[in-house]
Amino acid sequence: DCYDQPKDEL
Amino acid sequence: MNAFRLLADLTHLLSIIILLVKIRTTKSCAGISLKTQDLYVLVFISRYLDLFTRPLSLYNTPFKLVFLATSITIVYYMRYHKVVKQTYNKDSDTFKHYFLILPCAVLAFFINPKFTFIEVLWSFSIYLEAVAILPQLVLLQSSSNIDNLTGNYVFMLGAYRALYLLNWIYRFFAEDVVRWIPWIAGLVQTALYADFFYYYIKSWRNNERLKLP
Repeated sequence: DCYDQPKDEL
Repeated sequence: MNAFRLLADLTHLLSIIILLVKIRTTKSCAGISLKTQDLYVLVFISRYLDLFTRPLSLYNTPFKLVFLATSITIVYYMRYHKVVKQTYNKDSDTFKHYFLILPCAVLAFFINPKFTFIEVLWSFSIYLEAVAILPQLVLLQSSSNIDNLTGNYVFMLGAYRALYLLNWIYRFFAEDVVRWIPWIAGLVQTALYADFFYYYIKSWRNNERLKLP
């Protein structure tokens, strides 16, 4: 349900 | 990148270094839950699959490699090193950690940013990390005396996710970033440490040995 978020965290 | 995030990642790295130092210098893994370490290997593998698909990052990529390498090394030591594996508290490390994996997998199947292989596994790793410390906390409660390095290791491990919460608060106000999945999982994860933090700080303040009820 969340929009596609960039994986910029570990 | 912000100071909270940097401090959080360094705290996480420090916790792993403390554990490696403990195992290598004392040649013992007494008080350490192998089940928690197994879960962490699973967390890192399912989270860092994008090492090969996404562009490499000067900051994230080295950390991912170090977390993967160290977590696998720790499990290797605890399972196969002839001296260390004798010191593993096999009969106290009794948490049924397999019961943690399935619910996280089911939850990731239904609640994820996007229904793709990478995103579902990423969500699985976020949920699993939130509960991965449970076997370790249960083992600590049954340990008669917790050595300092083990106590520091668990403290740093809990502190790193608490710092991530500050990082998310900062990013929410500064960059308007909203991420429900890691936020809620991070809150649960940090909440699980609450009583440990209380006893850890109390023992540190009274300068006495750490003891969990």
